[in-house]
Amino acid sequence: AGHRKQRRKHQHKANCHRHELDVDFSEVGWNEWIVAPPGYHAFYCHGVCPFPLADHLNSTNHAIVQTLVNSVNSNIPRACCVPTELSPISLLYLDEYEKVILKNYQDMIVEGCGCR
Amino acid sequence: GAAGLIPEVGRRKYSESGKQSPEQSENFLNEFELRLLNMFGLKRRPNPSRQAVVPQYMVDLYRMHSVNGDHSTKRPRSMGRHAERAASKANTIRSFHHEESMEALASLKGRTTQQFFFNLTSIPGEELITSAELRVYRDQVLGVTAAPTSNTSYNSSNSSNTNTSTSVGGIHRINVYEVFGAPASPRGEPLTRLLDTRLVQDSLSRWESFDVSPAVSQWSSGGSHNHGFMVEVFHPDTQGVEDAQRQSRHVRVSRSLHEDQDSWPQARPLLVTYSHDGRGNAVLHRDKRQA
Repeated sequence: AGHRKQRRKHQHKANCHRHELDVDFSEVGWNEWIVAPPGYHAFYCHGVCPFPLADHLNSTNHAIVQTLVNSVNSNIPRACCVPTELSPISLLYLDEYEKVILKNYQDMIVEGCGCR
Repeated sequence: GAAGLIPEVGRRKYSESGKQSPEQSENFLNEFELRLLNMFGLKRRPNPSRQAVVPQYMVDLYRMHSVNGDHSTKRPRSMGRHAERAASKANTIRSFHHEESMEALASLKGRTTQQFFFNLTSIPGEELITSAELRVYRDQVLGVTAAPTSNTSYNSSNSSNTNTSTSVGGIHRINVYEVFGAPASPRGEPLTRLLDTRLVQDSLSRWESFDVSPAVSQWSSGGSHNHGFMVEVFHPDTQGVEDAQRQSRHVRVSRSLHEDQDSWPQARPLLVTYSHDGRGNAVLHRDKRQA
């Protein structure tokens, strides 16, 4: 429990960055109609945007100012850790009429995270 | 999760979280469900039967074109150049099998014609068709060897042309027409216009791809009514109806023209449409396009 608490504390303090998220379509029951792929690496963004914001946190001018204000007034929240670059995936699936479709879906994979 | 796209576990967890009244929870979940369906361009959750067939060509296209696919896969030999170009502009590729109950087969004087109807009503109105190909499978005719090209007057099987001088044995012509009107008399022929044509050798087994973009674009945009296609297999050196039918069996335009029923689902004609809904990039891989 102590180790878990320590790890949680460490995770809580971790700066904003990209984390692994493997989506398995069978887990959500979509493998019945999605032919390929069986799943994909989606990733997600998580972490804090601390004051002062470092360069690698890929922040906007607004996020820098918001973080600065948060440092003096905690009523104003910190900037959010969000996807800043996304990429598409192609899905081969059967639609509701049993027609086979290959379609490119945009913004399905997180390529980069940042404070916004 | 059988009824919708949200897994039952997720639904239950949200409902039991106590953040909302049961009615509100249900409304929020239903709204989210609609967003998911809209994201995929679906009206309801697909529930394909066991008989649903995924054409191998679509799997090949997925492997070849998809951003997450196997990029070592080469372009299928039978894929027309126009189809490859079309795929580089489209973000959606759809495949259709014809309605077998509406097919009409006829054989006369050395030629076999087959009428196909493809139900394209599932293509959303906002999708712009950039191209379409009709694919027909030909089995090799055993005992027939490729005719030497130096002594013949036909063009390459890869090139479309309108020359109808087909005088060489082991060669036949496939014509693809758009049907744009019913026959004037009950025994008459439908009104058609030629979309694509090709001379092919009996000695090769392969898919033939025909460009049917003009017709499908018109049907999709509402410019003309979808009466289907007519495929004509023409053998210049056959003697009669039976001879024509025997020769036509290796062109798999109809279930009734060949005996191997098991292979029919993967050998039957296939209409492939390439379209773009205005959202996102083409199916073609970014790196390939850059290259």
